[in-house]
Amino acid sequence: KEKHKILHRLLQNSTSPVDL
Amino acid sequence: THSPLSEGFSLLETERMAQSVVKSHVETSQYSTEELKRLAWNLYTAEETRTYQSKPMEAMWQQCVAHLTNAIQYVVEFAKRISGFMELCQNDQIILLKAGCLSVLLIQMCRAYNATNHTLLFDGKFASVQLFKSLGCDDLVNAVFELAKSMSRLQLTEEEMALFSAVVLFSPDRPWLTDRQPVQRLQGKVYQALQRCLNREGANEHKLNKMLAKLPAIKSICNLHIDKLEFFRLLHPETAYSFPPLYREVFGS
Repeated sequence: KEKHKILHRLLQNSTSPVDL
Repeated sequence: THSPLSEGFSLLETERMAQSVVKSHVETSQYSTEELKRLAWNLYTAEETRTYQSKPMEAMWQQCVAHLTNAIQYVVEFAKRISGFMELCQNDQIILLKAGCLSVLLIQMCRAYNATNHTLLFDGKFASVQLFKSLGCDDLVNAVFELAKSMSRLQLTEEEMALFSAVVLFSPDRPWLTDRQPVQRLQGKVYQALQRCLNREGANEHKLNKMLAKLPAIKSICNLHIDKLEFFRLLHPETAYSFPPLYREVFGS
C-alpha cells in the first residue's frame, strides 16, 4: 500500500483535481 | 488486449456502459473539443521553440513529466467514473491504471493533434517535433507524433475514442491482477458497446480493426518511455528522484 500511496489517495478521494 | 466475447450483454447493459464511459470521458477531458478548436492556431513561434530546444535536458524532462503527471490524474478520474471500475478491488484498480494510463493518454492525445502542421498541444500551444529536442528522445517523440498522426486519420468520434480508451484500460491480461474475471467482464461490455456504437454509426467494419491495429504501436511507445526513463535515471538520478511521487508510483517498477 505504501508503494502506491498517491494512487490510493486519488482513488479514495471523492474530490479530485478535476473537480477543483 | 481483448479476447473474443463468449458472453453477450443485453442492449440495455451495453447502452448504459457506453453512456457511463462517454459521460466520464467528457467530464474528465482536460480540454473540451471547443477549447481545442479555439487553440488550434495557437502555435509556438520559432523563437519560443528555440527557447525550449536550448533548455537543459533535466529541465525539459521535469516539465514534460509534470504535464504527464497532471494528465495521469485525469485518467484516474476517467476510470473512477466508469460504472464497475470502483467495484474492482483496489489492488486491481491500481494495476489497471499503472499498466494502462499511458496508453489511454496516447489514444486521447490525438484530440490535441493538428494534422495540418503536424503539431501537438503542449503547455497551452501547439508544438512541433523539434520543440522537444532537448529531451534527448527523438525516437520516442517521433513515435508519439506519428501515432497521433495515424490515429487522427481514423477520425474517431469522441464516443469511439472514449470506448476504445476504456477497452484498453480494462485489459484482463495485465500481470498481477488478483481477479481477472470482473475485469474481463468489464472489458467485454465496453468492447460490445464500442462494436454497437460503430454499427450504429454505419462505420466501415474495418474501423474497429484499424483501431485495434494501433495497439502494438501504443505498446511500443509505452515500453520506449520506460527505457528512456531508465536511461535518464542513470544520467540524472537526482532529477529523476525529484519527479512527482505520482509519476514515480506509476512508472516505477
